[in-house]
Amino acid sequence: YQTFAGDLKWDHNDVTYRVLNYSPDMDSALIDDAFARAFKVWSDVSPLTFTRLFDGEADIMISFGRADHGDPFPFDGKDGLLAHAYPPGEGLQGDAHFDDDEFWTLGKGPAVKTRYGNANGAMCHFPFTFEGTSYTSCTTEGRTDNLPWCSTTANYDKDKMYGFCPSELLYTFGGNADGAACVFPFVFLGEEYDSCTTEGRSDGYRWCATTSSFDNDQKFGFCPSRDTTVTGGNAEGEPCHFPFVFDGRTYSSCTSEGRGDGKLWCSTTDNYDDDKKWGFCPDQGYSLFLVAAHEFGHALGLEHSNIREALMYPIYRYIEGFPLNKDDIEGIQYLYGGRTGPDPTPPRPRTTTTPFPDPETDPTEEPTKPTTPTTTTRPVDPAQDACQMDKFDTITVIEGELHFFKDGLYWKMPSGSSDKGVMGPFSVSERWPAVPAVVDSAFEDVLTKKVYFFSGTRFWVYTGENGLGPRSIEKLGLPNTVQKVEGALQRGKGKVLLFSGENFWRLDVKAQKIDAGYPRFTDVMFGGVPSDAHDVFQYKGQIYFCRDRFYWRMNSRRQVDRVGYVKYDLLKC
Amino acid sequence: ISKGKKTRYITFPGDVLKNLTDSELAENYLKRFGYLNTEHRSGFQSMVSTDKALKRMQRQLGLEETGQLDRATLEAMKQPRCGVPDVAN
Repeated sequence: YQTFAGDLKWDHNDVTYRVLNYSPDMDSALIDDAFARAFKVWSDVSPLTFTRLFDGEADIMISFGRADHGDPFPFDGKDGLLAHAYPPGEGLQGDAHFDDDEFWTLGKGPAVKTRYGNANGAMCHFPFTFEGTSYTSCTTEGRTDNLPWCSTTANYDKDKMYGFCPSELLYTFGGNADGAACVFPFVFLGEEYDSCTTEGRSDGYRWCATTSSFDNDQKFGFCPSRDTTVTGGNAEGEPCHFPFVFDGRTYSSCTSEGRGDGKLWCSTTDNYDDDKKWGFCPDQGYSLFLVAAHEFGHALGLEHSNIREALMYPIYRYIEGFPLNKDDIEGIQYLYGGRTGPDPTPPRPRTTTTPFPDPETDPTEEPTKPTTPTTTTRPVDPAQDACQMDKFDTITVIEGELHFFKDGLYWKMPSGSSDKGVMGPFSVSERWPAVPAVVDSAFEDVLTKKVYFFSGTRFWVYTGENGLGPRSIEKLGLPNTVQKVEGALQRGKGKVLLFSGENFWRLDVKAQKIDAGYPRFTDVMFGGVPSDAHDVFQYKGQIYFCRDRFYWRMNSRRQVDRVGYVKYDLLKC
Repeated sequence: ISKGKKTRYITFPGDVLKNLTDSELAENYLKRFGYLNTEHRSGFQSMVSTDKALKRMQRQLGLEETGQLDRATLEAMKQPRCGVPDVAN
């Protein structure tokens, strides 16, 4: 990964964004959702939060535009440049621009969200069957009002679930008409229009009046693209006309004839040779979610990566699922640190109170008298009560005290005085700021008192308050097939066993290298414990292997001498 | 479709023309994405040669570093991508 010169980054973690306009290619709800998901990609792995503003200046101002769109870097029509964004800072800095000459989708063809009908806004299902015919796009068949519709399941005949597709006859977006439908014909500068037009605009966006006269009422909106309409060319937003004539030949589907770049196009009238009206046919399009996640990476301070699998690699490729690569995560965490703490939840105070008087046992007390409960403990979210946890991310001993980690929090059991009960929760990020919320394993080196934390394929080392990392566990000599280190066990001075899956390795802590002769099978060395233990640690001279709520305790002769509950025996709940 | 008629390429009205030669395409690409700086801040001409710029671009995109405008490099230059320069100015 790379960062901008001077490691440009936001000086606050609560970053704001604002969507200034929308593309006609997708419903605004889908666009909002794509942006929100793109931000979540980054907030999932960093301490950043993103809040949407609806007016005023946000850190990240998001807009769609074509060609010259108001900054020094014009777009270039369909394909080629898809979007750009500026590194963090004031004004234009931090902003993200998307080329609206692209066909924006979710990456797999037109993403058509329905309105009205009976499908509650579900997405169209293509292909779908209607009266025995299969449709791969919205259709006006079966209707007399010319409104395009689709089935939201594979078979309309069977399920009868449907909704209306984007159409200027149904609604507009942007403008000043609150989404009202177009009115055709309408008058603009004395001319009559019976379809959406780009006249009067320099940005190429199609618009219409929402009353019969724009000249009189000045009410307008932008026309949503239909899923069958062309992009680019000189007939943006109009549907293909099949069959059409081009160069004397008749075509009944999109063609790349006449073009050297192989792109599919169609005529929007019956005869291209006469009318010269054309556009590119709808294709898979570009995933707005993926491109936005990439651009937001720039807006947060990341430059292009040279790792082909990284989201921050400059060339677009469609992928399913979570798009971040290890490289992207390391990049954002280099700038902002790891994500710590659980998802924000409203605090619910837990109070331990003196009991209300029992009227039967205490007849002197007036039963109806209001009594103020006495709070004896600090408010704690019950969800953060160690005794409510079924399973911990890791358990280890630090400074002689048993520590229990879970989702950015930890509890500790003071040594030698377990009567006090467990203390906490405490925030991992406050004590070890670089450590991410989920700690797979941890150990304190008995010689140096350094504390090692493992999360996924990375680890951090803390000496007191000073942290180093993350570093890749591959640097220690663990193979790249190890996805996480699930347990760590001190074996004498300077040696630690690291557990993952059914194997363990021995780490020479001083050399920071795995010793030769490893991995070994856990069940060969430690018979009788679960092979899928997710916590392994040493406590008071005995080894504990945990699975879910249970532990298997092994004595110094490597005999399992007890199986018990973490909650009751270790946490003293 | 009537058979036997030779395909001819036409200029579509309203099309954003990109019919550049390979070397024009490469030069534009290298300049646009920061590999080929034409000027220093002082205004003197840069000495970065095209083959060096190509190598930098090939390294950045994980291609074989030939320093030549080979097919893989040209293909990479034609791929849809982000408009932020790869090499900061």
